[in-house]
Amino acid sequence: IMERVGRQLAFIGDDINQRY
Amino acid sequence: MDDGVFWSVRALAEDYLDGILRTPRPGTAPSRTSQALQNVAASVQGEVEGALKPHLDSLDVGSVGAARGIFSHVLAKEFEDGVVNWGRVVTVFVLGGILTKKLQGSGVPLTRETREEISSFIAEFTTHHAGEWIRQNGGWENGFLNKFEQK
Repeated sequence: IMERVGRQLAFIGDDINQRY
Repeated sequence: MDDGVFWSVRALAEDYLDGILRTPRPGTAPSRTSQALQNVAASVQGEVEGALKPHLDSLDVGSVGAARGIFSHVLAKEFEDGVVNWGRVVTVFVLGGILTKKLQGSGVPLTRETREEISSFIAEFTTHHAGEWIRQNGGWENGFLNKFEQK
């Protein structure tokens, strides 16, 4: 579970980074 | 590890948790960096919580130690590809905030000491895994504020 959450957070972080 | 970086990140984390728990410290105004961090984190908090909820609901966060374990494990996975960027740095704080709210939901008293403990592990991770990158990318004052401060 925690590994999946980690991968998802990386994806979200990269998305935030692109948006700003 | 650079002590100055650790303490500045810890102060940011404390301000952030105060914002999450709506317990601002009287007589102190958050710095521009703190305000920008709170703004960007607030704008993505709901989205992150929604995405992680199905997974996080099955994790028991009954103590600060448990929160620290989940935090370290999740972030080790997030950063294992070696990529650091400001968006990922924001998610470190957002995850810390989500775990803090889960602690609160589990009835763990969030005293000043508890919050300092949580702020410390946020700051330790950030300094250790992203401190050098942050320095090379303008630091909080230039890099972070330039990217996220509302113009």
